[in-house]
Amino acid sequence: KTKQAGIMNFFTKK
Amino acid sequence: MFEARLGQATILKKILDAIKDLLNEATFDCSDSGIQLQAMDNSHVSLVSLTLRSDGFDKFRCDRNLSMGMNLGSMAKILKCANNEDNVTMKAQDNADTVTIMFESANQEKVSDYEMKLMNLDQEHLGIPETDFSCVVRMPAMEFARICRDLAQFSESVVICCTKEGVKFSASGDVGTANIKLAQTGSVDKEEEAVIIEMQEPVTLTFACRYLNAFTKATPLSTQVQLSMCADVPLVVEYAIKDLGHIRYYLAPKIED
Repeated sequence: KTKQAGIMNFFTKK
Repeated sequence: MFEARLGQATILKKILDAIKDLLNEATFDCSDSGIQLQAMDNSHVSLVSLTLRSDGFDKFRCDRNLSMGMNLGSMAKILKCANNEDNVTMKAQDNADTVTIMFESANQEKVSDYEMKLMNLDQEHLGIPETDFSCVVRMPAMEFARICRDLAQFSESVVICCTKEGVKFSASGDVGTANIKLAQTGSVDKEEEAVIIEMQEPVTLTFACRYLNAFTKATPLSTQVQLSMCADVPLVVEYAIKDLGHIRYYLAPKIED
């Protein structure tokens, strides 16, 4: 079973 | 003063078609180097990054950096009023709260202009780290669109597995399992028909079909698409916009629960 990761887990806020 | 002119409204129509399913509104950041847009979709799973270089425009002037928040539904209504071959010019004064979009027919006999209200969007800009991708696949954009459409019938997710032999797209659901394998092309007459794989390490990643299908709305912009993959980082789906720039979509992977 997989779950969707969020994009902000990978990119940092500028 | 900001002014940007493109020879053909069709390019702007295609760009809008490529982003409006993912984004309701977006900020167009204008500077003397061109126009940039970066925005996450509503569910914060994907990120759209659009770059249009100033030298790709027929005319480009931007005296001061300008951020124009636009409702993309409104922009779509305006672009629907243009013929594909019309010239299109976007104009705004410094600190303006509206943008004017003007269409001129090739023979200059019909000129129309539309003034659109700008929005103040509080959008977060994300820093995208440099990544050494394990696999980079270049393939015909139409083929990628076809694969995403076909596999979406079988599952919400598609598994992309890239090895030196080729790239495999798989989907598994109630109906059964679907696998589509593409081998690297040997010699092709036309560059746009090639499948090219640059692999450092094999990689297998799972992604949501609905986002991949949304990205393929950019297919009319480019003959080829580039997929860049690395374990546990977002997929990058890139479409070049000839002589003007590119659109990149970043999609967070599905991970083991």
